[in-house]
Amino acid sequence: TIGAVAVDAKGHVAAATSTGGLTAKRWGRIGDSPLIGAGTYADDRAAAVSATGLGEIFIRAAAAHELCARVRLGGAGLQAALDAVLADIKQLGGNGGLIAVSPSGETALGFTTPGMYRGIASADGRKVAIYD
Amino acid sequence: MSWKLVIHGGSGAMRPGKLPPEQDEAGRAGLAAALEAGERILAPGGSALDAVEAAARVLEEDPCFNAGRGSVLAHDGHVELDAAIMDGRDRRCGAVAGMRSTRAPISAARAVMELSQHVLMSYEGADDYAREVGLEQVANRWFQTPERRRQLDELLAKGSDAFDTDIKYG
Repeated sequence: TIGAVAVDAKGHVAAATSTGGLTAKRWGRIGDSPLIGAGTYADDRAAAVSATGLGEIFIRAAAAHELCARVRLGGAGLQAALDAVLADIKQLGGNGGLIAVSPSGETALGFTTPGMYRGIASADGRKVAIYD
Repeated sequence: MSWKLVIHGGSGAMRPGKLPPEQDEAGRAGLAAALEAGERILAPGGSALDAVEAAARVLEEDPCFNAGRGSVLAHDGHVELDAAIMDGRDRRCGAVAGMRSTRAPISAARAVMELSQHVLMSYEGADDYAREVGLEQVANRWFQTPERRRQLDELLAKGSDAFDTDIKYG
């Protein structure tokens, strides 16, 4: 699964997620990526979020929307909200990662797997990584 | 106000030192190319929506990642593609699921958002819609790579219900 979240110079956020899903999937199985609020969500009042991981669990956790709700309604910081959602996913037996950006330009990411391909760009430069 | 772009190319079971050097290098290069595509839009004042689509398109075209070309294979060896896009300004969104022939799933999702009255389209209908709005169609084999075939064969050898729930390849 791949994903991108961005905030532009006007303070608007957007999210995109795309995937081939799970190897050996059958019966028209669909994961979280195309389900708005699970694997993808964007709201200028909170954040833009994209997820990667075991889709069934991200669906059950309504992960992307939950992260935004924690920010918008709960007043959580972006990274704290992301960490809480990932902890919930782990508790449900899932694994994976999340990326997020807020309208103010704050960024957050995290993953429960050994690695996650990821990158960040801003006016200050670019950085890519796979492991911690 | 400063712009920012964050991307991911999937998470999984790869461990430090276990990823072959050429795969590590190719993955990092793919990420850098996606960041560059988004930066070209954001730096001069373009929209976040255009940037995330552009970054996603680069990663969909890169066989290193599980999206577009290079996607994992379903049980019978074909590729099924899902994508979603959302605009934080007004929470408009579009999504596609189970596509088999549309080269740019993320652009199909954006077409659903901007050109239709719907949010989610699936399977043949989603490909039909993408074709109708002029998005490029390709044979399903265009998405398939030998490495993904090997991974599928490895999983199937473990039994007909073997799914990659450890996200070893997804």
